[in-house]
Amino acid sequence: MARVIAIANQKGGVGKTTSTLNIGAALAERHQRTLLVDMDPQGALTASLGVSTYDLEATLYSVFANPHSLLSDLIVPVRPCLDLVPANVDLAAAELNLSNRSGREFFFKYALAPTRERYDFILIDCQPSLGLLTVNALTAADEVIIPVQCQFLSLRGMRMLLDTIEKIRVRLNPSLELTGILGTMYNTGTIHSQEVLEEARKIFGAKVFNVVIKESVRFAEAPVVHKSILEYESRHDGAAAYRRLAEVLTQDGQKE
Amino acid sequence: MARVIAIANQKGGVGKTTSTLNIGAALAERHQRTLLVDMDPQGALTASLGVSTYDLEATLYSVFANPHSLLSDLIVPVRPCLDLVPANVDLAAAELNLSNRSGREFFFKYALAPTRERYDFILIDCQPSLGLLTVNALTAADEVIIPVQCQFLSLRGMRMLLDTIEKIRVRLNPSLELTGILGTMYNTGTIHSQEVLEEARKIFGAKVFNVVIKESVRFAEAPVVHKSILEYESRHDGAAAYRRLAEVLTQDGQKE
Ligand SMILES: Nc1ncnc2c1ncn2[C@@H]1O[C@H](COP(=O)(O)OP(=O)(O)OP(=O)(O)O)[C@@H](O)[C@H]1O
Ligand SMILES: Nc1ncnc2c1ncn2[C@@H]1O[C@H](COP(=O)(O)OP(=O)(O)OP(=O)(O)O)[C@@H](O)[C@H]1O
Ligand SMILES: [Mg+2]
Ligand SMILES: [Mg+2]
Repeated sequence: MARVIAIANQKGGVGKTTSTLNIGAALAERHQRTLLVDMDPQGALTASLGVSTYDLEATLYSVFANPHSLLSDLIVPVRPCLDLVPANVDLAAAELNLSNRSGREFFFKYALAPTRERYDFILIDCQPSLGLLTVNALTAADEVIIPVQCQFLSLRGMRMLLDTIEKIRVRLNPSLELTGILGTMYNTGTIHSQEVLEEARKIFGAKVFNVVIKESVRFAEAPVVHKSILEYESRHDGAAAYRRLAEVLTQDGQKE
Repeated sequence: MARVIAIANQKGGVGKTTSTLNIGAALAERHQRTLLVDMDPQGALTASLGVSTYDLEATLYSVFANPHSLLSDLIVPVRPCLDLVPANVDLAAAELNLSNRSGREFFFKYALAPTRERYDFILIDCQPSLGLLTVNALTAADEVIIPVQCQFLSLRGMRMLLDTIEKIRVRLNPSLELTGILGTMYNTGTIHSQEVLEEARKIFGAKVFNVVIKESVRFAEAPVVHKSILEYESRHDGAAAYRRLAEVLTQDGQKE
């Protein structure tokens, strides 16, 4: 039975898509059967893997629009042990369609259920919002990983996200757990990143992964050629960090 | 009559809040009466100016919830020639409240109308989404400035945003014009930023401002002490760049 992990943070540009892609790639490298789900109408994850949505008959939107549509029909294999459910701008309509429907928070959970036993991990890339698509992801997931850019504005948004996660646990999904907070874009050349990371550790303690992803332009370059950081520059610090994180996750969520 | 400019991009973390704050501060420095509107429930602009929303009786949410509530009652002076309409998490409820109401796109435009003659510029900081709050901002605005991080993933989201702006111009707001595309977080040490900026200029031509904001950790530090970059480090490259941008805007939108 797959571990379903939502990668979420309503703060924009903190490395949600980059983390979903690279944690996924690192898990696949460890021969874990992994499914990535692009839950963002911008489709950054889909684009980062070079999957074009023009010639696809259906994307994630169809699961929300047509309850008989099967998630398994949408799956695109992208690497050994790594599959993708792609998204495009149509998915933005799902949010408006869902808002008046009963059980609107559970559409994705029901769509995902038949697929869970085919995978060891299912990672969901969320958009920078706490709207219905993200609520659907958090309701379907057992776990949440929160990427946080090591900057003040990113850290201050955490309170709101944790409040939302708690509400979802109480009302919609009692099994939802915070697996960890991942520091990203850590800029070794400045004090600011260090201060923010220390502050995060002070507030959230062991929930903050020991693994931190350092800032590197390689992360911006890799999506251009549709590669994960592991493929783009296998010996890079960032590749090593995501590999360590995948190792932590496969030791059944044990923290380093 | 104020020029109303929405600062928008559904891609997260591209410098929308930072640009709203610093363009605003630079306009105020030129003695232009400027109003900043925080249209993001995360309230990053409000936090960056050190305005606490706990002790405020009302925030932007109230103009969406109660049509008789006056925007002018919400205005908080923050610097000479610079006022703020603050936001907090309550604003997230506005999006759900609005979705079934007729004229839902026009709530903010009507709320803003009586205030326009008191200012020379009104800048609206949008959240990383194309939902109803951003649509309200784009319907109330005459102009749009689009910050784009000089990275591949940020540039690729532009098509979707320009399509949305065009739809709003056709259906809701015929006077909406794209004033310019602002390159942000330009990393001088790498080729990637340069390539992305060149690509943007190739596609969007003169719509891309000559002024580009370079990457600097000072931008991450300044919000911690509730200062604009102009106050935090007046001789900084970034401060000069936002001042030049304000100059371009006050020469009635003439491009450099
Ligand atoms: N460790 C890193 N160092 C430097 N750049 C990074 C790093 N991780 C990601 N990036 C780059 O930063 C930008 C933002 O990352 P990404 O798009 O993954 O964030 P996001 O949280 O998914 O954004 P959104 O909120 O728009 O969905 C991208 O251009 C990405 O290539
Ligand atoms: N030119 C710059 N160089 C380096 N860092 C910057 C620059 N401009 C902004 N930042 C920092 O990058 C982060 C993202 O910027 P900001 O929050 O303004 O983006 P945003 O588009 O408003 O994000 P969101 O999509 O979450 O609203 C912030 O921590 C900010 O301090
Ligand atoms: Mg993303
Ligand atoms: Mg912002």
